[in-house]
Amino acid sequence: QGIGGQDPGPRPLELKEVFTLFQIQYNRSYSNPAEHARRLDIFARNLARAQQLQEDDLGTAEFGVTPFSDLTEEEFGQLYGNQRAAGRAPNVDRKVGSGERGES
Amino acid sequence: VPSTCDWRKARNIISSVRNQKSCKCCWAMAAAGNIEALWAIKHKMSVEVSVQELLDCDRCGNGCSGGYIWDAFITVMNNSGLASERDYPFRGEARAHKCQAEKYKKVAWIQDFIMLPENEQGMARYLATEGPITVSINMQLLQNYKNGVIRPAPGTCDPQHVDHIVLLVGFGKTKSGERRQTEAVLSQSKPRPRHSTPYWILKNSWGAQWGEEGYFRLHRGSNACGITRYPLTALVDTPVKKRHTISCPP
Repeated sequence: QGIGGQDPGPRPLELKEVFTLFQIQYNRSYSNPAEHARRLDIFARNLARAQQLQEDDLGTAEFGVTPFSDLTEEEFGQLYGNQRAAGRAPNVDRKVGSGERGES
Repeated sequence: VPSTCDWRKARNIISSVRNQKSCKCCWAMAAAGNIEALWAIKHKMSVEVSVQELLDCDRCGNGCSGGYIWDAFITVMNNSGLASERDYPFRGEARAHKCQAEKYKKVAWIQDFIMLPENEQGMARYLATEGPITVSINMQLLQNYKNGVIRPAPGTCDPQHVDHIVLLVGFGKTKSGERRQTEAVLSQSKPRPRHSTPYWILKNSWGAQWGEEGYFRLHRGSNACGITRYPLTALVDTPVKKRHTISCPP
């Protein structure tokens, strides 16, 4: 209860508590305390980044804690990025303008 | 082109959201989703095709290291179709066993595949009239995405660097004045534009726990994250007896 007798409301969760909730929700455990500390640091950076993305976004997107919040941007790219997707398309039949099928 | 289209609302067209886990097989999962949706629309029969067959039989080798969407379609044509997910289930690793395409009965097949025009109006028209299509995007903003329509600020999602393949299943517009979920509660953030935002609806392959139950929305009309770079789709013929196809629900 506040000094003036008013209830200040629920206190915001601290980073470590949010991280613990993340670990529970996504079933994450780390091999040793050093790794735990490293992942907590990455998690904090991702939360800050998510906040910045939300500030910058021109739509209605919300960014925040996700299953990938304990990964660096590089790790995320390495684990989920399809580098081959950026390759050149083969010489496929491009039917510009209409969805109709032409001659084979 | 209708103003809205959402194939998820049509019964048994869109299969459940897959999870690629540690296998970089978005290309195979997007191709499978494309074929399943088109098969359901044209044949009025829902199927779940084998992603593992695409990984094991891909001509380019290790399918868990990424792949090309066109190679998925070429693999389907070379093998005269795909087995069912039930017969040839996903294991999350490529070529743990050799290609077993010959072993199982085919449940769906394609006649060809095409690359669509690289413009969003054309993509919307094809999506609404024919069915879901595959697209390549820059996935940079998806790591921290929770919900809503992503409209990247200039310079935050390079449209030239596409590194993820997903299935486009619909499009629509937000209602005028629609705000973020947290804004509605806290109203701390800077005010959002009052006009409606056009968006695409995309099916991802990171499980239903991610994003909007496995889906996400991306701004439509600005080539957000390079969505127009490689729009591709398989071609599935309608059987003669079933010429009356299903249209996209609004």
